[in-house]
Amino acid sequence: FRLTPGSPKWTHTNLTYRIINYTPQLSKTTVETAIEKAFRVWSVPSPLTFTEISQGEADINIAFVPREHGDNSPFDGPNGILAHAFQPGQGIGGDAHFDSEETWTQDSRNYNLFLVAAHEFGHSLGLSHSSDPGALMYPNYAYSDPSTYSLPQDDINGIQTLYGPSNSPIQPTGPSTPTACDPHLRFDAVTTLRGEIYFFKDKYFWRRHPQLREVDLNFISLFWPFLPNGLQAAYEDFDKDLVFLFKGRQYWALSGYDIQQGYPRDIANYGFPSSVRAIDAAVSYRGKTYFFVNNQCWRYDNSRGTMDPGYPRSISRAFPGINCRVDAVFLQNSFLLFFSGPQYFAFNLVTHSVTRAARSNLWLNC
Amino acid sequence: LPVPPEDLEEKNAKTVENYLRKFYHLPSTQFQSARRNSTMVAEKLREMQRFFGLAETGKADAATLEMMGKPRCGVPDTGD
Repeated sequence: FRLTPGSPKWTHTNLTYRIINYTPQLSKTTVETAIEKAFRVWSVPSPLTFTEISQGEADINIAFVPREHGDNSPFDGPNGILAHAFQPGQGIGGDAHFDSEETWTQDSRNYNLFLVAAHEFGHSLGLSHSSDPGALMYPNYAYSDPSTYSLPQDDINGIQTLYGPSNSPIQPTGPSTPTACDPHLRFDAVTTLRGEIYFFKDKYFWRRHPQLREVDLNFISLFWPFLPNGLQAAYEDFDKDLVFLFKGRQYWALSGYDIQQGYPRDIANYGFPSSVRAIDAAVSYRGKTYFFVNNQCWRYDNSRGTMDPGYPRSISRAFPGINCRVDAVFLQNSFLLFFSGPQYFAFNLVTHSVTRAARSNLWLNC
Repeated sequence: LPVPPEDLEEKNAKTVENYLRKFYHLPSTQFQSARRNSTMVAEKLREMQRFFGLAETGKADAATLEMMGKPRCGVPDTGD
């Protein structure tokens, strides 16, 4: 996180705000609810309180304005700059302006008012931009489901540096952005997707480009706002050009970046008994899909649409040398790459043996 | 018709200057020599690339231009 140079902050903690005008795209109630929720993001981890006033001079004035609007920082029409806010202080200090030419929403369509407002109020309180891509105070817009939104730890650290901890006996904590070269990094799921490799972790994924070997970190919601965080398994069905993603007993089918109609579905469709509550990992190879659950492996016949007889089998019997619980697995050339904790094992499908073991985050160029 | 490269170059240069002026306090260039200006732009580009964890090339490469095209907050990334 970063504090605004000079660390300007409010000298009182019971702050007032006033909504000067509204956007025609949302009802007044929806705007008020989004603004109130955005302030609550900051009041929970700090001693700050926010009270709305409808008359007089508030600490934080909120307005929807277009283009040049008198503060020497003009907006630029749809997209580009979405909003800005001023550091704590008298007059314009603390005020937040939203570009009235944007499309303001209360869902995953660009741009969610709650998320942008929560970010701008961070500036109103004295925070600058964070270089942590998972932080609320990261400069670029990134959608997260408001109903499950939790202020990241980076932002909690920032606001508590300015105003101290919250008054509640239990200090709130938040999610931290995974770092590629963390030696303890373990993946939730891995799959190929039309030649690229996707490594899923919490609400993020790393995307590895085969030729460039470049790896970039993205929010899952950037590509697939309808998917939950914390996916558990994923595989690519090359024949159908589909990717299947699993969490709990639910699964989704993606064609590129689009979700297939009629999903999520229940894994009972594959023939799993109700005793199977979740899948650890999955990979499809030569018309068969292998599912890994605890220390067992199931094999599903893609064309017959049923589980093969003789399964489930123990993983170590089906894949000699893989004697551990599997977090994730994907296919590359004639190898299955099994990930377990911070390690991966290359299983050669020709010799039917493990030919290499190394650190998982080698795949993230670490 | 494909955009002729010199137009694209010009367009990218404008995008870069605009972005760096707004968010990295690139000084206006009217009283500066072209050489001094290009040094300043490269320096500010590296600052932006460092902030976003991009390769610090000092050049407007594809990843940098892609980052500059993303919707964002209007507050500068450095300074007050």
